[in-house]
Parts: sequence; C-alpha cells; structure tokens
Amino acid sequence: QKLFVGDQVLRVTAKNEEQLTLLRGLEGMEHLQVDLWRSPAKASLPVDIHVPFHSLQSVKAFLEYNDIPYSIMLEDLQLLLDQEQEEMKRSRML
Amino acid sequence: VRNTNSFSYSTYHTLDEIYNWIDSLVAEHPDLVSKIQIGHTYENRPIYVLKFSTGGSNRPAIWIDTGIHSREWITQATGIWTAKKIASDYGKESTLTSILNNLDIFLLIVTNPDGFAYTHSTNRMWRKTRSINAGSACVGVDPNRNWDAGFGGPGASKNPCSETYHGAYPHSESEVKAIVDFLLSHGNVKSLLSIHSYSQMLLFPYGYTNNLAPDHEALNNLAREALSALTSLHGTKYTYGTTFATIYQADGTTIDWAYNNGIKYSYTFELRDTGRYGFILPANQIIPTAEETWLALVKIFEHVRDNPY
Repeated sequence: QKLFVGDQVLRVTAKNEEQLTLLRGLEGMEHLQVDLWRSPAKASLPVDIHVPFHSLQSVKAFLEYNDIPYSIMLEDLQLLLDQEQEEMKRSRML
Repeated sequence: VRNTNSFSYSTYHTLDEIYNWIDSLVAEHPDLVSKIQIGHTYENRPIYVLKFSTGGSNRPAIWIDTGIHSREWITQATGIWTAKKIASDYGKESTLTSILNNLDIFLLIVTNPDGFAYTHSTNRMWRKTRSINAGSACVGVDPNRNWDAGFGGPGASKNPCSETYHGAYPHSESEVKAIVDFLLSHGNVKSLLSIHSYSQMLLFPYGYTNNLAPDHEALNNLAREALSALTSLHGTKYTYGTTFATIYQADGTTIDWAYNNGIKYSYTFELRDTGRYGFILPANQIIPTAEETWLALVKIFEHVRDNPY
C-alpha cells in the first residue's frame, strides 16, 4: 500500500493570473510529483497541492521565491489516513 | 444477518461491503428498489445501479452518480445514505412519495469500482479508472474527461500520466460507455446529477465552452434554489454557475454530454470540505454532508416533477 508519510497539502492563494500560470507549471515538473487537488482556476479560488515529502522543500522554495502566499492545509497526510483506517476498523468490529 | 439498519452510515466502507449492502437494501424493499447491472469495469467488476420505481413503464427518470473519481470517498458514502433515505422515506414522507409516484430514480453509488477498490487496497489517492494506456507506463483515464462533449479539447490532458487524461477516444472507458448506453437506451432521463467532492460548488453546463446553454437561466435559477435549501441546514456555503465560468475549462465532462443529449437538468455537485481536509473528510461529516445534500437533491427532484418537458 502506498504510504504518504510526511506528505503535505498546501493551500495556495494566487494573487494574480501570472502566479496562477506559475502554479499550473508546477504540475508539469514531473520530478516534483505534485498532485493538484484543486487546480489553479482563478485568483479568487484557493489552489490545494498535495506535495510528496521529498519535494516539500523545493515546492515551498518555489512558492516563496515567487512571492506566492500559502499555508499548510494538511500537515501529514499519512496521519489522517491512519485515523481513517482506524475508524473503519473500529466500525467493522462494532 | 444482512440488515441495512445495522449498517454504519457514518463510516467509510469497502466495495464488497457496499455491494453486500446494496443486496440487503433490495431484499428489504423489493417493491421499490431493484439492482440493475449496466456493465462491467476494465478489471471486470460489475457496475450496479439501484433503481427506485413505484411502477409504470419507462417513466421520466432522474439519474444520480457518485464516486466517478474514486478518491472522493464522501461521495460514495453520501450515495449510500441517500439510497437508504429514499427507501425509508417512500410512503412516509409526502414530498418524496409524490416524486416517486411520478418519476423513477437511478442511483449509481460506485461509478468507478476499479478505482475505488484501488483506493482501498493500494493508493488512497487514486482518482482515475484502472485501464492500461497503450505506449505508456501510466495507468488510468479521468472518466470525467472521457465523454463525447468537447472531447480532447484544451480543458483535458493528452498525457496519460496526468490526472485529467481524457483517454484514447470518447467513451473508451467501459465505466463511461456503460452509462452512455444505459441513458441512451432509456431515453427518458430528465435530470442527471453527478456528485463529486470537494470545494462546495453546484455546476452546470457548459464546461467545454464559454457559450451559455440555451437553458442557462432555468439551470441557474434552480441551482440557486437548491443551494438555498442546502445551506439552510448547517450553513454550508456553496457557489454555483457554469463549470467554465465558475472554475475552469473542462472538456469531455459527464454533465455536458448529458445536456447535449437532451437531459436538461444536468448538474455536478462538489460536496463539502468545511474543515480543510480535502479528500480525507472525517467520517463524522458523512451524515451532515449527506443530509444537506439531500435537501438540494429534493429541490431538483421537485422541479423535475413539476416542469415536464
């Protein structure tokens, strides 16, 4: 089973079309392996990006270099998935 | 002992559990609910639709699908709750009883069974189908870019490794083709509601073009009314509009195909994520999500019942 230990989901708020274009380009950088949970659509809408642990530093540096504001939406994806599994197990036992 | 009352609606379930539950629901409501196999998946799993019907022949119908993107688990869970709600309320609740006395409802709970099984076994974040793409190591097609409506345009990807890969040709995915064949052969479906998550939006055609649909005003008004009902329960805020204008250009989508094939009331729901959990919405939000969505669904059902075309 694929694990997501240390992966984060970043909520990015692009300020203008130029920043949106930069964010769209992230998906094309295959080595980063980011997954756009909410794609860059317009400046009024947040963009959620699932970033694997190994790419976190690069992606955050990219955002900061380009002055694109972001916050950490999910701190560690695997923790949430473990909780989800635990709840399912508990429910099955009940 | 199979019993849909002892089933936990506030947790997520595997494909086997859902398919067993479907059999229980059908067994408990034989005069209202039946199970139809409309096809099979790439990996040969059956695709089951629940039919809610009080009789008549080829009545006007409403189609609902959940889980076309397999990782959007809140949608399959909402589908299960909704099916139980329809079965339980018929004959007891006047609005739903009246709706079912005039319309049939088809509900496809696991629209992408291969993807869904894969989210449980191997990769919780899987979105696409599981078909192999010739000449590529990447697996799967986005089944919501695979429909014959603006297929292959710039609002979908040509790259099989992309999450929005449109596939080799329209309806290449057996999961999509099964629905297309069913809807066309039925011929009397008046509304199609395709349920996704997350971001809290109610979208309607078009996604592949900036042009407004001929029924734009009617779709817009009904969306507003449906969302007013939805928000009244827990205050969950939705936005609404055409896919193109509200989010971005998206080609080959379910609702655009449906609309272009005569299904006027075609909508995509993007269910809630009020707590910023994305696709990992905690299970304790399943029932609130389903309850508020139900209010919007009923508004649309009523409108379809009262505005035949």
